[in-house]
Amino acid sequence: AFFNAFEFISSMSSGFDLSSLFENQ
Amino acid sequence: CFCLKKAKQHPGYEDPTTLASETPFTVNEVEALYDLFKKLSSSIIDDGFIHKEEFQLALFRNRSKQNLFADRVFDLFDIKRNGVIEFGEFVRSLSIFHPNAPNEDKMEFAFKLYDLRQTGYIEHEELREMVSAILNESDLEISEDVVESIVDKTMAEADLKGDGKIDKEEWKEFVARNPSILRNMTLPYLKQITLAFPSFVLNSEVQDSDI
Repeated sequence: AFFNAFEFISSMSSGFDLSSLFENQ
Repeated sequence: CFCLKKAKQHPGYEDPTTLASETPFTVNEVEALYDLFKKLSSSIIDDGFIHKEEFQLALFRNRSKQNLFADRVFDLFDIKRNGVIEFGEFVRSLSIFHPNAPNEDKMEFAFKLYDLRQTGYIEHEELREMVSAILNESDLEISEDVVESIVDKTMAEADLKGDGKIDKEEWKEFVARNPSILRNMTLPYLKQITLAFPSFVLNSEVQDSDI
């Protein structure tokens, strides 16, 4: 279960995970 | 000079020394970020700017994938609000994600990101909308009642004044109590950017220690 909604968003959001900018290049 | 030449050839290009003086990056790292920027900004239209489709392509390997959070991040990177990300905007915005950037800046950026309608508050309805957006992009199936209870519980914890919305002050207190919600605000890659994008080997004759 998720502790709070922001925790849920930051854990699950692919659009807010900018590591892909580096990994996908 | 090398920098002037680049500025002439590439609209939106900014002197790495200036950008390094305003951010936690060294000149070499800014040069390396320029390599990454060139790749991203030429993936669809080679005009020296990152367009939204290029940003989506870089994040998802799919130029037309719609995503609420990618849209918000793009809009915040586009500081001039002219529909594209310029090199200086790219470096200044990414600098907030540097492991050594002030936590205050990370909190501020995350607040703006979640303040979907830019009212200065994160409202109950916005939080609900963001949770629903995450559910839509994942395979998780959570009932409306459970979503509502997660959102209600979070609002009750964060909205200390009880006016149905989270202001910046309340956000700071909430983040202090739940620091892990800023985890997406730090990119470890930014500490080793010159290894991944080693343009400094070719381009920079200046040692960072000399600056």
